[in-house]
Amino acid sequence: SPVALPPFFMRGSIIQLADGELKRVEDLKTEDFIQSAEISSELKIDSSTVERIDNGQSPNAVVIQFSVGELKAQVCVEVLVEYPFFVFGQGWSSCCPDRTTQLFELSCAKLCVGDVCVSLTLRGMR
Amino acid sequence: VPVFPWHSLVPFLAPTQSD
Repeated sequence: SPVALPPFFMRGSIIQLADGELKRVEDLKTEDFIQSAEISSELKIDSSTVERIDNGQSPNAVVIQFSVGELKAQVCVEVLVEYPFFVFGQGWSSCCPDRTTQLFELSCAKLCVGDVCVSLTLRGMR
Repeated sequence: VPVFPWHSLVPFLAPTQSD
């Protein structure tokens, strides 16, 4: 398999917001990301819309094409099917929610074309 | 207990080509 999923997606992982507040990964809300990015001097939240989901190089991988930000830049990422993205107003979502829940005990919705995910860019970047 | 920064959790998506 390509890469192991990072440990912070495990249910119960402690996440520090930009204002110092600690939350569990499963308790994060859309506002937590928005407010943290507002405080950040370097990072900016972008809306990344899922345009396509295709099979990846290995059976447990997918290639997700996003349309990023106001400029609608097309960006492809290859991830494991269980990799969770945070969808605005919905929360954690992955291409295979059952597997995400099985591996990380993290409740997930199904990531679909048209979903708008939270992503980051650098401030001041064009 | 490890504490992870919020920005680890969301992908950094930026166009690879600049204009």
